[in-house]
Amino acid sequence: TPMQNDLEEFFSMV
Amino acid sequence: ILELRLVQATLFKNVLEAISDLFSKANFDFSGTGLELQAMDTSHVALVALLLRAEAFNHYLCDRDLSMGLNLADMAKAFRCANNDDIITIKAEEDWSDTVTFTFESPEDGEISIFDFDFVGTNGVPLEIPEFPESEYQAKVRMPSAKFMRICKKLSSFGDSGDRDTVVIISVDKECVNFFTRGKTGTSTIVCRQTQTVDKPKEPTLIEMKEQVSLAFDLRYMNSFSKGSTLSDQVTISLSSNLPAVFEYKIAETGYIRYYMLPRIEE
Repeated sequence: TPMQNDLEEFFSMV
Repeated sequence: ILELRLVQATLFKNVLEAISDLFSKANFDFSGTGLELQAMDTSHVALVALLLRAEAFNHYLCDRDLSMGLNLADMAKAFRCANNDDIITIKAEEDWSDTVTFTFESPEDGEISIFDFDFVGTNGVPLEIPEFPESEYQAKVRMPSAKFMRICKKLSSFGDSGDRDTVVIISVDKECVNFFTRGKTGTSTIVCRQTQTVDKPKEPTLIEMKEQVSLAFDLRYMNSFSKGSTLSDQVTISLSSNLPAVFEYKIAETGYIRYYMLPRIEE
């Protein structure tokens, strides 16, 4: 889902 | 059917106060275990995850998993009308129409307020937030949540007022955690040493450090997280240069609220 994609992106941002 | 009751509105009021200024919409997932709520802010800098186990409610009936997106600003407005000792009932009907009903009942005068909230989109299932082992974090700081809130207030009053981009640098070094911010004409540093006094055993500041760590964050976000202090006496801050920081408030044996925040990359 788009929200889950946002979340995965969030945790890969650091 | 979904039917939940809380005999004191305080818990839910505090939850909404702790999240509604930073997050506009949240995903609410009800299951047999309890309520899981997740939300991400519009700039994708912060994420909040809340768990309230079924035991946190005085009555909890949820015979089918239900996921709903709800507007937090509207909910916070409604909850500001509720008194702390109002009885809250949360209901969604059998036909799964896209509405949830919150009822506030005053135990004193019997007045009942009913709010129906339309769903505003949903993820359909709870988001899978990864859990990282403690060893992944370079430092962990536990302190009274009121102390953390006080630190945030001090830093905010010193940092450029009106500047939404005030940065706070959190550094952990041995038995100290430092909070540093820059104002218009100077800097401010708050140093917290590890403490564990005999007369105040419930209010220690504990620092576990594997490696020195220093990370920059948006003060505005941290200040907003500090509102979690209404839900718990203690906050735990986990820091890593490879992961979003976690600000966790445990809710009396029945759950937690965790705020995740990306550090700022300084030019």
